Amino acid sequence: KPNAAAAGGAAGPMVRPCPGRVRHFKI
Amino acid sequence: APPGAVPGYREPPCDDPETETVAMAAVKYLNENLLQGYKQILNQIDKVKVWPRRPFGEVYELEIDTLETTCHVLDPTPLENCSVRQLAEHAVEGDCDVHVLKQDGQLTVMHANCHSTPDSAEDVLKICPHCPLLASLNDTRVTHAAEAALAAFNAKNNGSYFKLVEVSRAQLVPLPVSTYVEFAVAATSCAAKDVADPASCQLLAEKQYGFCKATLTEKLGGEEVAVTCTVFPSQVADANPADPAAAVQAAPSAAPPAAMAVGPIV
Repeated sequence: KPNAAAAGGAAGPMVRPCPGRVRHFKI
Repeated sequence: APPGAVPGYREPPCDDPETETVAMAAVKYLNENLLQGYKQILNQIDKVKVWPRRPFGEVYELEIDTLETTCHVLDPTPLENCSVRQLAEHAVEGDCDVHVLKQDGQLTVMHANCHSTPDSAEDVLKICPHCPLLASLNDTRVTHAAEAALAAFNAKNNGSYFKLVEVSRAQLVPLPVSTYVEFAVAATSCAAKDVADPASCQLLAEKQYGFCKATLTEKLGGEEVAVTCTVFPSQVADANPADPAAAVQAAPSAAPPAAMAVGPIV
């Protein structure tokens, strides 16, 4: 399997930029 | 641009302070331009793309979710002081696509398109099995309840005769059999005590609106109505509230006009 670091991938947990946080509640 | 060239855009995180500032400006614009219903509050930023704009500035393309508050759009209460409509009251969500231009530090809403959807009956009844659901505003029981409540309010009112502006929300309650309505009203040039022909009563030049909550309960041999109205201070005429090119400042709002600084009358 390709090495993530060698492939330029980030080693840390993936941050999902969107959608953002729910401020109240979802319906 | 040369054929086939796709101009690049950037995608900042949805919870980035810069994205949030733009989303808040968009919600402010929406509330300033809503003509009916309730003020909206930001719930979630779904997507954001930022496009370069020639010769200057950037255009934010946002998808945002809003929720209905309990403040009617004619209510001068600042949005920060408005409560979110809770699930048990049958919440309503708004899905909005907005385009906001940022240039020289100023945010201008160029386009806004929202669709509102009430929560599903299934979801409401899941958290509150006996809660009444939203009723159609065209239902004859709803229109009758609003008209009867407004008549009761005018009968007890020593000031202006108020006309119905819109029924904004209604629920049919099974037990006791009753209809709950919320509606907006406006003061007219007629005195409530001596109205001969309501059709001839004109709205005041300096608009004075009110918001009423009422319950009409069906009783044996008749009906009983309970109504509470909050009459807002007179509003100075707005230059052009529906102007789509109106700039929305990201900075906090200026102080309200003097005519709105007075508290509401219940």
